[in-house]
Amino acid sequence: MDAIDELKSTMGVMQHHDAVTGTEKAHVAHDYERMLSAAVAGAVEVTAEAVNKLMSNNGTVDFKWHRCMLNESSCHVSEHSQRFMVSIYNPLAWKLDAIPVRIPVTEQKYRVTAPNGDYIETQLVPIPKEVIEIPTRKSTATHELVFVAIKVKPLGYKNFFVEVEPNTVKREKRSVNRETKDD
Amino acid sequence: KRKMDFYESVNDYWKNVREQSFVNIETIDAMDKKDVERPVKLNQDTGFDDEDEKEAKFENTEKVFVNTDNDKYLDPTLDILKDNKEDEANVNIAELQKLIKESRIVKQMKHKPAVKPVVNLPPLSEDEMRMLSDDPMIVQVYPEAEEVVMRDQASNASFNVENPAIYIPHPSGGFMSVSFDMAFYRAAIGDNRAPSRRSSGAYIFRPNVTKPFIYDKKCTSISGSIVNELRCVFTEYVSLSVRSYVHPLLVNWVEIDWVIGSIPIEDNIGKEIVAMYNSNMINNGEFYTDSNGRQMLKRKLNYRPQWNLTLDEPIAGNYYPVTNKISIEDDKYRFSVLTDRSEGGASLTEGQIELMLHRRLLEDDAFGVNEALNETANDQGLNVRGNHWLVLSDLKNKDSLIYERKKLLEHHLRPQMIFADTQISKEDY
Repeated sequence: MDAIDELKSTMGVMQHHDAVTGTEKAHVAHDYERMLSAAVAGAVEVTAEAVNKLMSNNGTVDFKWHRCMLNESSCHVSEHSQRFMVSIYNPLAWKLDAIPVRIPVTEQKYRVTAPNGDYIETQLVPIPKEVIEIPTRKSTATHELVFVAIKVKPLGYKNFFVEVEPNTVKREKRSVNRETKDD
Repeated sequence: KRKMDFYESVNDYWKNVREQSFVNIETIDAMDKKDVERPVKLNQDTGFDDEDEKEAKFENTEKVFVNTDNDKYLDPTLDILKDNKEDEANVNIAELQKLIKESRIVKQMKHKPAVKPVVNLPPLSEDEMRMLSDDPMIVQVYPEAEEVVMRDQASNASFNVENPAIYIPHPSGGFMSVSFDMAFYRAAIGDNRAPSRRSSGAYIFRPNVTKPFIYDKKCTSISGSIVNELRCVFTEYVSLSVRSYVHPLLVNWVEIDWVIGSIPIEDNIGKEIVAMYNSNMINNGEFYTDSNGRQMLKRKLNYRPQWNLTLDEPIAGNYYPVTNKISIEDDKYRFSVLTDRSEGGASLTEGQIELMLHRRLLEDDAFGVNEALNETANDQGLNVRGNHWLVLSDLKNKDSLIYERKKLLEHHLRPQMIFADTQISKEDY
């Protein structure tokens, strides 16, 4: 509850009209960002513990879960792991029939396994140059692995298992967009 | 022959559908048959066709195209005209180009089909329907219906790369085409000693132009089995991707992923970047914005319900806060843009939705911050990335309206994703 209380009190501070509309000085805006990102990171710990608890049939499953900077298409886990898991949480009170998932990766061949063990179709899309060149972005991801997660229950989780296909040699960075090549 | 007749008879739609909101000259004339013989004569001062100015049905918009490569102002009309055929419209294009070049006033003609010609073709026979239906972009005209229904295999959105536009599927079949622009307003600078001398700042939006400068755009497309993307670069600091997912459960919506920044200020001009979505919907200057995500409030251009309004600021005076959604509607459909954060929005031109995405200003507006709205990181202006969802709903179809409301909440409360490295095998997993 401490972590969740921390996020609640930070959101309390963010009700100030400056935080809502941006009529504060730049260094105050930066302080708001600092408070909010620390509080959200704390709350992710709670989510991570919940997922571990749900996943372990009273064994000790202890995955280190991380939140990623998807808004700048960067994710340390998915860029550097040969094998990783994605847990998707649906915060709504109704089932989501289809969720487009975009995971920042380097250019390799990936295989995504759904909870029922089936492989699901994916597409590798190059990240736009304008995103890659954002000065504050620190990421090696050059592509996004796109797939569609279907039927995620209300307030429910769904985990996917992603692995680099065994016999894929890490491709040097190529400017040509793969889709065109495959076509 | 029949096919040509068929195309001929629906050519208003055909061209309109094919060329989206930037229709070319001949469609303007074709709409009013009697004018077809007479070439459009443009008056040197007004830029309008003075014989039938009252029915000109096009408006003179001061959109000035800036070619980002060499910052030269382009005369877009010549671009629009250059590859037109002369036959349908009998408009003497060369003369018109000469006139427009001399006139240099009519920068761009926007045209709205004020009337939908009812097509009274006898019903097509089976084999004719089959012949026509092999064309992927065929329109099917149901004689009794006024509406042209676009037959598209999946009701997923699609787009046109050459003349960039998005086809948003109608929930009841068919689609609406929407073209899009990115533009910027130059920010006003003043000494803040009087309302008319205020600078644009954190509290104030005050452009010092009456029309935004529209960027030129270059687009490429990526297609695949999950998502098709149209990627447009407007200038080195403004770009966007239009995403249409192929999945049969991801229909009737389009995602726009825009990236803006760092806005250059070497020219000492503060800039306010806006996105514009242009449709051919006739909304009579009315639009709707949500206030704090609660009810949708009706807005009317240059009007306040509570008092007689005289506007000193024709642009800013028509901007309203948008928390999640801004929409325009006609008697049948509602075109909505769902935002992922609070933005300023308006509909300043018929059929258009405009949203302000990013600002970088150089003067304080003397309302208390004592600092220009010029947030930086690494000594450069902020980079901002966000997205819009475009949704078209049928006002007479309850499911379609419920779908739109759910999309709004799905956009705001999107799925949270967390990632974990693992060494276990897939079987163990």
